[in-house]
Amino acid sequence: ISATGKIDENFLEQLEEIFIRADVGAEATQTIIENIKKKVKEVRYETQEELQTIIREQLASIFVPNKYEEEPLTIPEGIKPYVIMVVGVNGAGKTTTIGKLANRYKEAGKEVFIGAADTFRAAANEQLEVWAQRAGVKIIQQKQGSDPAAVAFDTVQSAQSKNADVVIIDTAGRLHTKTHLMEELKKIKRAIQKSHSTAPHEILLVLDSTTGQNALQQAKLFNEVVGVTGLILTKLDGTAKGGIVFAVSRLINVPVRYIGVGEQMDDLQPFNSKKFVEALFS
Amino acid sequence: TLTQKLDTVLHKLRGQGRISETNIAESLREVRLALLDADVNIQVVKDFIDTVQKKSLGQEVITSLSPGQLIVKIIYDELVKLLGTEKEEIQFSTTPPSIIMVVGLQGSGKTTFSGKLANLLKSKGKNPLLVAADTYRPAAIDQLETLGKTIDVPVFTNRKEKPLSIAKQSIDHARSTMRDVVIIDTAGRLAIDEEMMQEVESIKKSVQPDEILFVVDAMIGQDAVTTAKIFNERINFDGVVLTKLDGDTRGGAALSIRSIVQKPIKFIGVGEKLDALELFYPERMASRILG
Ligand SMILES: Nc1nc2c(ncn2[C@@H]2O[C@H](COP(=O)(O)OP(=O)(O)OP(=O)(O)O)[C@@H](O)[C@H]2O)c(=O)[nH]1
Ligand SMILES: Nc1nc2c(ncn2[C@@H]2O[C@H](COP(=O)(O)OP(=O)(O)OP(=O)(O)O)[C@@H](O)[C@H]2O)c(=O)[nH]1
Ligand SMILES: [Mg+2]
Ligand SMILES: [Mg+2]
Repeated sequence: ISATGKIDENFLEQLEEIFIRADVGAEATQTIIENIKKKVKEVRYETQEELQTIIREQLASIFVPNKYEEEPLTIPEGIKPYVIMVVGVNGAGKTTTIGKLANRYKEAGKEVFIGAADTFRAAANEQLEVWAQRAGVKIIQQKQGSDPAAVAFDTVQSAQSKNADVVIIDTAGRLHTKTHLMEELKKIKRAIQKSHSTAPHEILLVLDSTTGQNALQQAKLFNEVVGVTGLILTKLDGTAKGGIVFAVSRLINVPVRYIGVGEQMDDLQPFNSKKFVEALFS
Repeated sequence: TLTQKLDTVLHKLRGQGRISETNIAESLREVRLALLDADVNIQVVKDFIDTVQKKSLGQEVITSLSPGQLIVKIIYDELVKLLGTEKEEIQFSTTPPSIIMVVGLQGSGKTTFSGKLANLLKSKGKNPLLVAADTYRPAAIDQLETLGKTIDVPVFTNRKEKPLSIAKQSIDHARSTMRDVVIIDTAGRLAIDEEMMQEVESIKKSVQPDEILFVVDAMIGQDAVTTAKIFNERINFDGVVLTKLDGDTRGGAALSIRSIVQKPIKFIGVGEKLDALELFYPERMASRILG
């Protein structure tokens, strides 16, 4: 067999359908397929397996490398407390993910404070309280209707005074189109900065893997308003593939840090680009 | 907009008299991209384009409409037709209490919708009872109880029981407290979670709801069809509620779900407050999907 740089048209159509069904998006699919064709022309292949490998590598290379992939709970030298702010639209899985993340840090020997800065939604405090109990970490909260920025500020202050290692701030779900709510998010970030000049050290945008192309608008606006440093993709234990994450990570140039794979405390995994790409084809 | 895009593509149609396969191939590609961008399911898009092509072929290009406007009109009309031209109401029982069951994926907006529906029915003179049958999610019961207090609607639950017993007990409780509509909020669940799907099947079998509503987040992508199909096969829901339409998602899932499972969209959620509930208007949805 001699090496070829061509891909069968039928195969390309099948590939396109897999990507569209996975929510990769029509435009991103076109770009990805063009890049695959270019790569294949350049490196050439002899067997189907080789072609599959080229395709998978091309896809995995789209992701911004997650520098903490090997050690996801790494805290950079000299940062104490390490402050993480969690944002995203309604129902994406922020509160649940924070419970899981707090537990991970706790199990790694870190002292964690959780800030219940969703002071709007019914029983948001109670929900986060249960997670704090399960993870065995401290929670700072104020009554429903209080200023979320004040809760965030309080949490970082308390963590500092207790010499805690990690602070995770939960915020209310909000649609990126609501200007006043995005302004509120800026205010929460400013309050965190006031209480600790280099904080927040991470701003994680939580995306529901069932989301379609609207995820691009979400990422764009949350990034414009507070600056996103990482992504979390939830509900990957379902049938959705979360393919929008390719275009999103390219758009705002950030790594995917974790994936949510269920509703229990242990259902959080560090993002692995190879595994994610493999799951696209399963 | 799609009309502008199509006008650019179709300006060569002017003076050609009729629409032919060759002269609209490019415009159909534009329509396909617009619909996929709007999160309409890929299979639904294929069928839809075929229908639009058939309806467009041979059409006279009336000089009063630009060719782009003509095709968009065909598309718009076809969308409205598919989205359902009948205003679909909730089924009430002739013998109270009417029982409404709310189901869907995690985080789609079921609990909030249950509160909104209770609020709406109360304003129409009904005496609703909210039932907190989600015993899994932390503080789910607290959430519904808080919503119930806000609108002064009673919430029934039993923190020692499982969802099936809670649902069963709620009907007797409704009768004994003269509530004429029971709204059962259930836990979010994956369509592929066998145990959880069996749970909703058994609740349905036990309380025999007059209405089962499938609550879907309007920003859902291609997965809308997969999940709607399975939920429909397992519990044959009566209608769909599309939430979070106060955002800027195009909401193509509306078309996907409606055309695949043939069930009407009855309500849309347009905000977090309990008065943010509207009836579904196919014309508005069609314009939104077209972008
Ligand atoms: N199956 C599954 N469900 C999840 C996952 N993550 C979160 N959920 C569920 O999704 C629903 C919403 O989760 P929350 O943590 O309340 O989401 P949120 O973003 O905090 O919601 P708001 O604060 O209301 O915006 C809950 O039922 C969670 O149990 C996941 O990875 N898999
Ligand atoms: N903007 C907006 N937010 C909504 C709407 N409906 C619900 N929400 C929000 O979406 C989030 C999830 O709503 P819930 O009612 O908790 O969803 P759920 O389906 O009961 O969630 P689970 O029980 O965990 O499956 C909350 O933050 C709600 O306030 C809507 O129409 N618009
Ligand atoms: Mg939350
Ligand atoms: Mg709920």
